[in-house]
Amino acid sequence: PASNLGLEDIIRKALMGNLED
Amino acid sequence: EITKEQQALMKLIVDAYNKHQIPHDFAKKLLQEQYGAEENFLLLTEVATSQVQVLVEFTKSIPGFLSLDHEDQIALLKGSAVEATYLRSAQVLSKKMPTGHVQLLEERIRKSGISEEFITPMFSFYKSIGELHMVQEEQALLTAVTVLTPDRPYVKDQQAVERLQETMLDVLRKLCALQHPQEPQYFARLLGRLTELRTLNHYHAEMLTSWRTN
Repeated sequence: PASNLGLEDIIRKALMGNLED
Repeated sequence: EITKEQQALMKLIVDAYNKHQIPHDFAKKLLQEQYGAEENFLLLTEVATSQVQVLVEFTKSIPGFLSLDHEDQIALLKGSAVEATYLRSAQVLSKKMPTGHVQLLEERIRKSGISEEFITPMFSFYKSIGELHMVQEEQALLTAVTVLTPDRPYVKDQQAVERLQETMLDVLRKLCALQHPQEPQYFARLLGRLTELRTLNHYHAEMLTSWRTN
C-alpha cells in the first residue's frame, strides 16, 4: 500500500514520471 | 510594477498549481463516506501520498527547477513536502465550500488518532492562513517559495536554489503590494506563515512517531 512507501520513494517515482507504480 | 516576464512566470506557476490537484476520487471519498479512526488514518495517508505526487508535478513546472542538480531536487522536495502539504490543506479548508464540508473534513482529521497537542497548532495554522484571504497567485507563489528553500538538509548548491527562490519572492512581494495597497505589512505576514510552517514541520515528525505507535 501507498502508506508503506517512503517519502523519498514517492518523490523519486513522481520525478521520473511513473506515478502508476 | 510587475514586468511582462514576471507576469508570464506568475501565469505559468498559477496554471501549474491549478492543474495539479489531488484526484477527484479522493476528494469525493473524503467527503462522502463515514469511517472509523483506522479508516480515517489510512485515507489520510493515501491523501498525503497523493498530495506529495501533486507537489512534485507542480514543482517540475517551476521554471529552473529541473535544471537544478537531481539530488538537490529530491532534497528540496523531501525537505518541503510536509510544509507544502499543510499549506495546501490550509488553502483547501479556507476555500468556500458547500455547507458542512469543512466541518466534515475537520472531523475526519480530528478523529484519525492524532493527539490533541498536534491538532491544536495544526488548526491554528489553518485558521491563520484562512485569515489572509490569499488570491490564487499568492498561494501558488508561496508554495513555490516554500519548496525552493535553500537551507533544507542535504542541499548542495544552495546558491542556485536561492536564486530561484529570490525570483519567486520578488514577484510575490510586488503582487502583495498591488493586491493589498492598504496593507503594507501583508508580504511580511505571508513570510511569517512560513516560519509557522517550519514549526509545524517539527511537530509533524513527532506526530508521526506517536501516530505510528498508537
